[in-house]
Amino acid sequence: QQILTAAQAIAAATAALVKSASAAQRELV
Amino acid sequence: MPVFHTKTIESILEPVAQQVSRLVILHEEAEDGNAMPDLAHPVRAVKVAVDNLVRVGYDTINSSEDQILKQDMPPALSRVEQSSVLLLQASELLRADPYSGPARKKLIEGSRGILQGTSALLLAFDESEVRKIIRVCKNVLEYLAITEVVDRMEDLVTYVKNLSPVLTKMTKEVDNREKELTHQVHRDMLVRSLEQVKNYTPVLISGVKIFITAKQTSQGIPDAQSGRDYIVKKMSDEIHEIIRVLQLTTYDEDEWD
Repeated sequence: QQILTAAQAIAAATAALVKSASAAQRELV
Repeated sequence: MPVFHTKTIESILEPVAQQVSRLVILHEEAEDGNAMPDLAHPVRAVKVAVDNLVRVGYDTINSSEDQILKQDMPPALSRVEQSSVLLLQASELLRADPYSGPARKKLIEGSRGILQGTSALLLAFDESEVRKIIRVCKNVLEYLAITEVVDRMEDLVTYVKNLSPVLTKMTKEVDNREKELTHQVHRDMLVRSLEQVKNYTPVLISGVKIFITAKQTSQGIPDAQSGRDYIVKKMSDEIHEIIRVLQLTTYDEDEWD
C-alpha cells in the first residue's frame, strides 16, 4: 500500500531528525 | 505493553515514538541544553516525506468510496503538514541561534505532531481496511439470513455454491487480520469465533438437508426447522462477535495485570 510506504518514509525521516537533535543534548545530561 | 494495535502500525511508529520520547526527556532534563546542530538537512528530508504523504493521502481519499475515510484522513494530513512547518521554523531559528529555547519547543511540538498525525492517518486507513473485512462478514450474514427459503435440493446446491466463496473469503481475511493484531486477547477471540464458524458450516448444510427431507416427507418439519434455525443463529452470533472484535482497538486491562 502506497500510504504505508509514505508513512514509513515520514517516520524514518522524523526519527533521524529527532536522533540528530537528541545527540547534541545527550552530551549535557 | 503494546501501544499500537497492529503490527504494521507498530513497526512504522514505534521507532519514531521512542526517539521523540527520548528527545522530550532530554529536553526536560537539560533545559536549555547544548548548542543544537544545523538541522536544515534532516528537516528538509522530513518535508519531502510529508509532501509525498500528503499527495499519496489525497490520492487515497479521492480514489476511495469510504465516506468515513474521506472524513477522517484530511485532518490527520493537516496535522502532519502543520507540524512540518513547525520543524522548518525550528530549523530557521536554530540557524540564527543554536541555543534558541523556542526552537527546541517547536522541534518537540513538530516531531510530536508528525507522530500523532501519522498515527491518526494510519488509524483512519486501518479502520477503513477493517470496514472492508466487515463488509465481507456482512455478506455471509446476508446469505445466512436467506437459509430459510432453501426448501429444495436444487436450491441447496445453489445456496452452497454461493455461500462457499464468501465464507472462504471471510475466513481468509479474518485470519490475516488476526495475525496483524498485537493484542493477544483479541487474536484469541477471532481465532475462536472463526473456528466455531468453520465447525458449524457442515452442520448447517446437513441441517438444511434434514429440513428439505422433512418437508418432502411431511415428517418432523418443526424439529428440522428449529435445528436449522439454531445453527443459523449460532453462526450469525459468531460472525457478529467477529465484527465486534474487529472494531476493537483498546486493550484488555486484565492482560496487563
